[in-house]
Amino acid sequence: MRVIAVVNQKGGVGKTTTSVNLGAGLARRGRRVLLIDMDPQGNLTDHLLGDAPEGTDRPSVYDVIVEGKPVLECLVETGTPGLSVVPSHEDMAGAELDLASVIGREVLLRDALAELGPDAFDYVFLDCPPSLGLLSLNALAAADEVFIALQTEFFAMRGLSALDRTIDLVRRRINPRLRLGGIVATLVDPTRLSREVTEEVRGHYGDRMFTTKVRTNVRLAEAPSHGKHIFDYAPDSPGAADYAALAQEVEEGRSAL
Amino acid sequence: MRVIAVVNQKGGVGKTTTSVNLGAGLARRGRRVLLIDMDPQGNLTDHLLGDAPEGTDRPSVYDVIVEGKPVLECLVETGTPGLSVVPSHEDMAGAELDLASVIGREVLLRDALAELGPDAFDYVFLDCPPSLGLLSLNALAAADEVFIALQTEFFAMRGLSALDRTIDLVRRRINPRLRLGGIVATLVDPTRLSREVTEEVRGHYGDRMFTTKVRTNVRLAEAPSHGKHIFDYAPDSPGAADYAALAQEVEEGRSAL
Ligand SMILES: Nc1ncnc2c1ncn2[C@@H]1O[C@H](COP(=O)(O)OP(=O)(O)OP(=O)(O)O)[C@@H](O)[C@H]1O
Ligand SMILES: Nc1ncnc2c1ncn2[C@@H]1O[C@H](COP(=O)(O)OP(=O)(O)OP(=O)(O)O)[C@@H](O)[C@H]1O
Ligand SMILES: [Mg+2]
Ligand SMILES: [Mg+2]
Repeated sequence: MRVIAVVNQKGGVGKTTTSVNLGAGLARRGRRVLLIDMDPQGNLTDHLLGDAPEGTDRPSVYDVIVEGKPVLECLVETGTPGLSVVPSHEDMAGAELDLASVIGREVLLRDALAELGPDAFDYVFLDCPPSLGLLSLNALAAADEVFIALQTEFFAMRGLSALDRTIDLVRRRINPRLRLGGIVATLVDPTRLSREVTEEVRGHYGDRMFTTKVRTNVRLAEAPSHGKHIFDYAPDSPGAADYAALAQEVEEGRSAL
Repeated sequence: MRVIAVVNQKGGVGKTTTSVNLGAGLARRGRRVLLIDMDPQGNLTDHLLGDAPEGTDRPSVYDVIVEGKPVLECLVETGTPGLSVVPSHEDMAGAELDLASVIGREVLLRDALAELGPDAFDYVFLDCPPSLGLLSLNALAAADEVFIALQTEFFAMRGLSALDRTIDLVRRRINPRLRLGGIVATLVDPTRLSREVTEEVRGHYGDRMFTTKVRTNVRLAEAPSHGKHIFDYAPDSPGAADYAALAQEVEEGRSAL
């Protein structure tokens, strides 16, 4: 079971879009994939599940982390075979203070996932909020790998050094097996800026940058309002092609081209 | 003095880009503008000031909020007349926990700005991080108005109801004068999605949506890597035209067209 945290404290760089569509791409290849929405905004939950039925309070990752409920009791099946979701909940916004005095507050998710056993899923993706607070730390402590979603623009690139330092600290103090699984270039445009940032990042990270780049494609931005991942919404779009190629590259560990 | 918090917990929607370029647009009209970088990522600081000289530790908004230093001692002049910045600092990331047991932790910025007196600046913009935690709460408690930067896409629109509720709570419990100054449509594309979201938001917020829309323009994304706002980097670009029109609309309170 590969547990992968999708992180970047820079906002709006395609963390949720990548978690959903890469997850769906791997499920379409026959893998069993669990997506955990660690973001109080709940965009991944919105995208694949929509609102909880009126008056009900479906279990969420809040129950897993704060109440200690088992993961398998909190997951919801999507319409796609092999793709399940542990939803977010607005109460997650208060987790930082709710858990401030809890011993081992940074490893609550790690221990919850440990109960699953090593073969429950092939992939677990942890979609993180745009910060390096307690929720992202829980994801980094629970993960084997980090995927950095990176919009190829100036501000997103500037944030990489702070992100590197945080990953390094988590590896040294909490999770020695944590490694950089790869950098996913997202929202790639045919502009000079995109090319310059890509070259600079590739110079620094080398082959840890996935060969597959996810191009800007409006179908990817439309899909959430239809409650579908890209393969159900626009299977012939460039967005579907890019995430299918990325799924192949992630699975086979080499360039998908 | 108009104190304006630029907020949206959704990441990457143009909060920083709007704070910098609307601020610069107003300074070019002869106004005295202060920009305060409330985001630990420090993108506004990166954009206009770059790195602090090696080995020095310039004062920051951390000193204002946590150490109680006067604002005027922490501000830095930019190259643009009338445009000053209170920089961010990485330590801000720890503010939520540093201040957890401080009485009145949500109004520290409000009290610091109160010391400035009503005529120190014409405009003060508070660039917020992509969350509704303590730093954004400080901004909402200190502000007279809220500008919501809104990318015209699905996830950004979904976040509006949670943002409304937070603004309402702050108004009722901490800052009775807080009002919605306006919604700035950013990263506007000539797509059906952009149009549909704009229409839906206009239907809900009516004339509280600024008439001026900021179109997607790569010059706006290039400007930060040159350390310049749009008027110095690409004065003839659509980005400069849009932020100049927005500055006029903000100042004159009516449509700039
Ligand atoms: N390749 C793409 N092409 C077009 N639109 C995209 C692409 N990737 C993401 N988007 C859109 O860009 C916006 C930001 O993406 P997304 O919400 O996935 O980023 P995020 O990093 O998860 O944001 P946050 O930091 O708020 O969690 C969304 O409106 C999304 O639909
Ligand atoms: N109108 C625009 N045209 C082109 N690029 C833009 C525009 N507005 C913002 N950008 C770019 O989009 C990205 C997101 O914008 P920005 O960083 O200002 O958003 P933000 O809401 O401040 O993000 P965060 O939530 O991380 O603080 C940046 O790379 C910025 O340069
Ligand atoms: Mg997200
Ligand atoms: Mg910003």
